[in-house]
Amino acid sequence: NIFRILADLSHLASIVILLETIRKARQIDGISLKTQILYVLVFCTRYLDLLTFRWTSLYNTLMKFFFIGTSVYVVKLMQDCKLTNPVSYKDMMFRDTFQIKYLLGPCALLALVFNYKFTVLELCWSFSIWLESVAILPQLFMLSRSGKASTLTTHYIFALGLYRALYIPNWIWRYYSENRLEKLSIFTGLLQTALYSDFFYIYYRKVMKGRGFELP
Amino acid sequence: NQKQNLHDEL
Repeated sequence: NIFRILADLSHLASIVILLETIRKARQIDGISLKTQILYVLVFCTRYLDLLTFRWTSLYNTLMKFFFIGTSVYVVKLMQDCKLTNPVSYKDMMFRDTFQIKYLLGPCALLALVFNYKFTVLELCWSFSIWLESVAILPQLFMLSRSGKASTLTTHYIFALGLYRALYIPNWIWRYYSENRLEKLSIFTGLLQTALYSDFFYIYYRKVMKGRGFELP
Repeated sequence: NQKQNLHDEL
């Protein structure tokens, strides 16, 4: 359906914006390495089903490889910055102080409690869906601490948040058209979108009106 | 069939 296509396109767009930002500017100011590492973990644990070769569609498979590949590539580009732009790297590390163990622990626990089947594949999938819902927190924490961000960085966060928000009408659509109700994704998707809500509001008030992102 | 499509989203 249209919502799901738009959501996936928004997800693709967010990654393209991020890659272009890092490659063009040759700096990583305001981008959280911790959030990017969490996304590598999210995609690697979610798409383990690639190894079972029970592929849903060519579209799904290609997208899965794309998300795993680009998330690893982003982390590599950011690590390269240690050599090519040490000032920017040090500045980023100085601000990227969110303790991710407070996300990893609870997500592992939630995966053990809420899952569709007690198998390695399903537990990893559940872990990834919980982790994705909170993976943006180090990035948002960094943003709130520095108080401002480059417009491109905010476009990246917006596109990334929009992707999960657009999955919500997709789930409503699928409930009525296929009687499909996949509770874990829906709950974590709502949680994820809620975490973005503050950001969305400021983005709408400031960036969309061309005023640049600055926190009150 | 329902089960196979459980994770058909990204």
